[in-house]
Amino acid sequence: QAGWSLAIHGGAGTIARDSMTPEEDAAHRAALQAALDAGAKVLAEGGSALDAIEAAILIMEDEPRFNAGKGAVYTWDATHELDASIMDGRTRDAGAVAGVTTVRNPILLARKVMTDSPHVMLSGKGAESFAAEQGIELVPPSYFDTEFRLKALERMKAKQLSALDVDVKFG
Amino acid sequence: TVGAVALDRHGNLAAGTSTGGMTGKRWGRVGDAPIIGAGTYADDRACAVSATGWGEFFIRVGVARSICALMEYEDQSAQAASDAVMDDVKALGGDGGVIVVSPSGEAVFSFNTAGMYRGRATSAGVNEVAIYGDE
Repeated sequence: QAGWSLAIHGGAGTIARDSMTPEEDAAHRAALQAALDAGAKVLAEGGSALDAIEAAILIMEDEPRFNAGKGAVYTWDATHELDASIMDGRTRDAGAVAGVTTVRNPILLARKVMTDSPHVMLSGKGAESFAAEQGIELVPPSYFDTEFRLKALERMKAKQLSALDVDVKFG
Repeated sequence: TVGAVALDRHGNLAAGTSTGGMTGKRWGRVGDAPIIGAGTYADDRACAVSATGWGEFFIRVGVARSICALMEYEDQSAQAASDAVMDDVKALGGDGGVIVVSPSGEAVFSFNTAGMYRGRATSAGVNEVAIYGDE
């Protein structure tokens, strides 16, 4: 029987050993393992690569420790804007969404764009209208609120009071 | 940002990426995660890639598609192609990482940050998660 393979990530950055408590370290590893296990189960049972990556990503989107879905960071205006994409290597079909604010699991919407629209990318309100038509779960924007992410925004603003600094950084 | 790439028993590859973007972003800024060819790409003839990092640089380099192109046209390994493209990102001033799966089942990481939340599993028995760069 042919083999299968899976890799996942939950973001990269300045992640130092002394920046996390042992409890947080363990919680992150457990969350990664849960996502890995979900995808691996699909593949081990003969499921498709698309279903496997969806299973893994859904768990990470629902895990507030990662910057996606429930754990999305805050914009400057203290809102959340989520993006996602998916691609099928068999056909090179692809789907993507950008700047959605009420879609609980953007990866599901990206897959719907791929399978149920003639387009590759939808954005903003239009993407959310498409989501509603397709029966994708919508949530109030407050669903994505997390206190530790809000504090991160407040710390950033406190350090960068100059609008010019911010413009340079993100422009 | 989170992502996953996979090879199934039928020899098909897939890639996906999802993100909340960048803290404090303005003006409807969009990074590489939803950009096919930058943050995500999959082609059964080449590889499957999902990226995370400073999106503007990943878009400029066309990270995901470039890795697949090196593997498809120059027959580079997944690790060599990923490292070469991430070197290009670093040379421009960007940082981040990628996960890659090849048609033969290699599952590799490449990143130029201190750490990356990551994991991989294969039918050959690999099953591991890691966080820091020295793991």
